[in-house]
Amino acid sequence: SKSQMGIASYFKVH
Amino acid sequence: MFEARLAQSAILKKVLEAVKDLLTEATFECSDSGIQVQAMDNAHVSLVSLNLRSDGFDKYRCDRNLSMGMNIGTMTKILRCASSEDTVTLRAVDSPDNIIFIFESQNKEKLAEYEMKLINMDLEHLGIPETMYSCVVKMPSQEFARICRDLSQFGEAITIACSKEGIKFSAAGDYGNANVKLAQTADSDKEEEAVLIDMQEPVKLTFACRYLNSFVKATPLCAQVKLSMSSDVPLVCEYQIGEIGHIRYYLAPKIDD
Repeated sequence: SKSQMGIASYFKVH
Repeated sequence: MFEARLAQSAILKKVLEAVKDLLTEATFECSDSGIQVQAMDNAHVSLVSLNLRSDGFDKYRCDRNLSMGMNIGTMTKILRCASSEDTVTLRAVDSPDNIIFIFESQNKEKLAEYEMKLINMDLEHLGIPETMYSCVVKMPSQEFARICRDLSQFGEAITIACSKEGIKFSAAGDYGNANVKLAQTADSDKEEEAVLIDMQEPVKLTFACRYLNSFVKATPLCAQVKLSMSSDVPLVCEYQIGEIGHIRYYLAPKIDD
């Protein structure tokens, strides 16, 4: 099975 | 003073329809260069990035940079009050508490004003790095919408595999599985119908149907959609908005447990 990643884990939060 | 006018409200109506499924609230950042929106959906799985350049408006004035928090549901309702051919003007004072939408009919005989309260929002900005994508696919937006809709019947996720030969969309579920392959079009006489693949390395990524089906609400904005993919990074799904800007959706992939 696959799990859903969150978008913020790929982009830096400012 | 902020004032932005579009000769036809149709573009703004379509933009709202393209984001309303994903966003409940968003900050519209207005500056001399135009209007930008960057917002994550509630589940923080996707990111919407909207850019409307000031030179694409029929009239644009922004004396001071403004961050206006707007309720997308309310804004959608207001835009639905405009006819597609109406001129739309957005107007706000410096440090505003509200924004005014002014719709004027083509014959100038009907003038409607809608005032919407702005909301205070914490501004959380994500830095999106410059990325060289392994595969960039341009294809008819209606075809992409159709494939997302059709494959959603089979499973909750769509796997996109892109190689030199073409792009393959597949879905698998309890009732069976489905796949749709598109080859690169040999002659692209009709630019709008072309499937173009720019591949450095093949990629295979899986994405939740739910979000893809929200992104394709942008289909009326542009005849072509651009999909940019690399292994283990978010998909970028981009629609040009006429001569005025673009909307990009970023979607985090699903990964093996």
